Amino acid sequence: SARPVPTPADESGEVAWLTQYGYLPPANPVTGQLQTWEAVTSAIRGMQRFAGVPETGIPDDATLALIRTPRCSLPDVLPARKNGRQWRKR
Amino acid sequence: RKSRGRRSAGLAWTKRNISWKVKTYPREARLGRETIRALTHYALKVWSEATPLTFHEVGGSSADVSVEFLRLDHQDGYPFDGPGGMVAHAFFPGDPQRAGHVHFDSDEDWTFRSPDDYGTDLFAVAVHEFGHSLGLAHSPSKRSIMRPYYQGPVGDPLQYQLQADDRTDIQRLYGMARPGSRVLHSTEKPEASSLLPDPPSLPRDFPEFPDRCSSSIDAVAQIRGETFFFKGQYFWRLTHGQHLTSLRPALSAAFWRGLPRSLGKVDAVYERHTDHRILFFSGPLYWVFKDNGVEEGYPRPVTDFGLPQGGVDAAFSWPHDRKTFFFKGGLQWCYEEAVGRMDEGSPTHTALGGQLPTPVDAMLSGSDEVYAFKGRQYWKLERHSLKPEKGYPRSIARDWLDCTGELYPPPSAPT
Repeated sequence: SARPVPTPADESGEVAWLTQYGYLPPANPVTGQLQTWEAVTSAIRGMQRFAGVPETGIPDDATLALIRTPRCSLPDVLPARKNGRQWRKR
Repeated sequence: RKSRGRRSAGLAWTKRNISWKVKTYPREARLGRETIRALTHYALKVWSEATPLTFHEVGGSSADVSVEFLRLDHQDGYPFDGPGGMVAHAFFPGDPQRAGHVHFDSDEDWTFRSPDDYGTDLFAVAVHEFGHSLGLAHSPSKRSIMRPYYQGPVGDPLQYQLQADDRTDIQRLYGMARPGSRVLHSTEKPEASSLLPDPPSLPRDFPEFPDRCSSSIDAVAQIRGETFFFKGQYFWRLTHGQHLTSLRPALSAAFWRGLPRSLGKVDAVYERHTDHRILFFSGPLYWVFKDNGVEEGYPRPVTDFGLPQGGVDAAFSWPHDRKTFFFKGGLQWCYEEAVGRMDEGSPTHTALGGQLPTPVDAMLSGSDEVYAFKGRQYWKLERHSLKPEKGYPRSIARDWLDCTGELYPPPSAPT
């Protein structure tokens, strides 16, 4: 189910947006720009949940309108920080 | 569990007194520099009112929070993209290299008190970005100022207050404001001491202040050892150490009580060394002040001095011989304050002619030197001959008014 598929050209902007704001991890350098549909759908849901629009998992009009809205450049989902236990072990 | 720690980027400032500075401004903007600085002040004040934090503006090169207007890729990993899209960003306190850096996209059409369709409200975005600077992450709450999407103006900067969620989040990092504590305004300096009261605070209607870094000067005076630069209805004040009391100019009529608010500009100001009264000249009239209150019976016509009815360009007073020199066009007058009359032979052709562009805008005498001001430049003059010394003209903005870096507009542009 995690089979990588090429991202259609007309959706690459949304994928880049989801990646930029922390909803989607950066593309695997081995597979280039490929993302799994599940990962993209999950990222869209995450974005919709954060923005407070219906969680459809697809880039519907409400979602696209938000993507086009001017905004702050910082990610909404911050990278996870290493926990203290890991640091101590190192 | 849902909210705990979610809104915080995990780190906060350890200090409570935080300095700030607007380092660069947009090149082409509807908003003037002073408005941008005022909005920055009020956006920070929103956060200081909920916490024990205080913010103060500094004029030097380094500040804890530095605001810049930048374009496109500016080498921090968050390139801007022209109008729309990404409008601003700020770095968290935990960022070792960039904590306190706040960047606005210079290509946005930044506005203030304009309808949403006309641009992006700088105050709304600034409050959001300073939230990041203090350690807050984005919020999913539609009412939060930390929601990542630009939602239009948030209202009057003087009235705006944080929503309960935002207040709770920032207080989780810094605690609550101390009861009875006073917000330190950027016009105030804790160390400021002076014979004269503090300049007035920012008027409610945000007039467009003159820009000290690109303005010519109407008049300059040394009063009780402090230097005052007058421009239009405003003045800047330099303390004994030649440091600006505030980067923001103060309204002359609010400080010099009795000077008409309708007065467009002053031509000349000086302290009379015989009795330490302060004299203001504007067009055909002059006023005499004791400290910062006008004396009874003023204004009076400048013809009292034997000056022409149209007034003067500049004046300065020598403490050594208690003589005052007035300048108008290519002429100068010497007035003997002790006896209250013009020197015989006045006016004469000024010694400034041929050496400096005339008419000069302003003259200033220190304890042992004389300066002439014209446009955005000044000259130091030899005391007796009034001929310019070598190495002049120099920049007024850079040497007197604490403007560092690139002066905008460039010095070659018309004043």
